[in-house]
Amino acid sequence: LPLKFDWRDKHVVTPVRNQQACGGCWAFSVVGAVESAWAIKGQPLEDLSVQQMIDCSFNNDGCSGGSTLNALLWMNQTRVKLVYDSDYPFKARSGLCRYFSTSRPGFSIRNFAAFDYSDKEDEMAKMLVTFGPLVAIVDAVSWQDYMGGIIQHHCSRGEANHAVVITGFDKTGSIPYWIVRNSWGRSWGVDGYAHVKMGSNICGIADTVSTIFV
Amino acid sequence: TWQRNPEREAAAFRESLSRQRYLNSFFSVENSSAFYGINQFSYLYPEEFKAIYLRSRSSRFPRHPAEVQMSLLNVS
Repeated sequence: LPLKFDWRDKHVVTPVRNQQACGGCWAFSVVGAVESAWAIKGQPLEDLSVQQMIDCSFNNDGCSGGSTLNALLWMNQTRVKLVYDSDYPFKARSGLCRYFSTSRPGFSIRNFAAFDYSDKEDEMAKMLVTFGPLVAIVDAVSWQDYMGGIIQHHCSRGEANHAVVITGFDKTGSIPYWIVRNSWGRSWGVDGYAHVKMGSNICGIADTVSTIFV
Repeated sequence: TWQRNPEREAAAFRESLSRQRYLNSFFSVENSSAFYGINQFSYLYPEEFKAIYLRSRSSRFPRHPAEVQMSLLNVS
């Protein structure tokens, strides 16, 4: 594994978005990972529709909350194609699902893998480097006040409540850390990103991790 | 859908300042610790922040299997 790796350096990560007062982090994280997976495959990097996932993914509750696993199962079972964000823009509230003809350009997934990597964060890093950004669920209660630096305290494992995308890691300094893309806008954290210490399952970052295959 | 209440927001903001002081007490320059401060969420009480932004449901995933070694046949 390289000491430092970030999919942003390959220009396959879309800009940080803002979920506003919509509890749709689960959709932002999955859609973000799908965008990157397709860009890694050679497709142009494009914002895909988070609103489509919020409105259409059953077994989830739109802006009232949801599960990344249910979102991925929905994509996998229905083979639904996520359309471009410009075709189905984000409204920060749940709405009725809009359907598109199958001829409309869109992006589906081939499969996904979901594992608990606690105490195996090196394996998790391998998955990231091999397949693309990872979807993870973390305890983000203390992230309300986060401004920068490496998160090493003030959060728990086993109390996951927020979905994010891990785009890379950096082990060149004394404290190795994951590079985590959030969906609270660019003014939060480090240009919209958080840095979370690697190797100790801080905030439960390795407990519920999904890899997307396209 | 909630009504904005300046007094409540001011009280939440004051609570945020004292919470951030506590969180920053762990700060250490040598190990690049996280630092905490005023941002767009400082006018929210933690329970409000959680109710609005932390809406991901958790799932239990299987443990990642140990690396499997396979022997390859007919490979020189």
